[in-house]
Amino acid sequence: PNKSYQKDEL
Amino acid sequence: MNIFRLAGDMTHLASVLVLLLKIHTIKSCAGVSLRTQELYAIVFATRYLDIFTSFVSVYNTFMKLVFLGSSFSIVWYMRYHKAVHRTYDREQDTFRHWFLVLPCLVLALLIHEKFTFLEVLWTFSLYLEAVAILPQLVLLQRTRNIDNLTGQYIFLLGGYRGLYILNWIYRYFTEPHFVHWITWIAGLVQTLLYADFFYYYFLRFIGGRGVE
Repeated sequence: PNKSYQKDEL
Repeated sequence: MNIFRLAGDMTHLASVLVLLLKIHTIKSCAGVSLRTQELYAIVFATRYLDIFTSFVSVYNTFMKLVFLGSSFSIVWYMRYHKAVHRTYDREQDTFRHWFLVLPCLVLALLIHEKFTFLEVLWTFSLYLEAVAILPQLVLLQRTRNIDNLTGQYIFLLGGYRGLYILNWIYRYFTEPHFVHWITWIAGLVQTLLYADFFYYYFLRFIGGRGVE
């Protein structure tokens, strides 16, 4: 599922 | 978090600290492109808009504040601090960096993962960061040899995104569905732009002289 990946990168 | 991304963030932090050290202690920004610094301030301002709406970790928020604070204070120093501004090489730092902003914005409006305000600006920040170093590299060629601190700054700034590429490879193989072509291609282009700088940097570094 293409869950809107949480932007955990800087 | 993996070792590559941590190394990447630390390298990025180091680049910012080296530049702040140079500007704050010896009150000089000789060889540094104000235009690249302005682009980076825009990159962080548009990338970290979610700093108040989505909390990832203390580390994440802290680093965002550091990068936002340092990029804007470096621009302030170079523009308004008397002693520092005097060492700014205005005649040589003439790359039309505003010509980079519009194409990146148009590209972000065309190619993005989701068509939302935050996502488009976030994508714009990725494209802009990929080319933000151009004014600095052009200035570098014009001012011929530069002092070690500026050389180290550019080396660290170029290296951090290279480490992020290793991080993306690692995450691709360890996390299902971790595919982000936009981030990957922008990061690759950004790193490749440093290729000739890295070449000369290592040549000079091995030769033990300053970067020319």
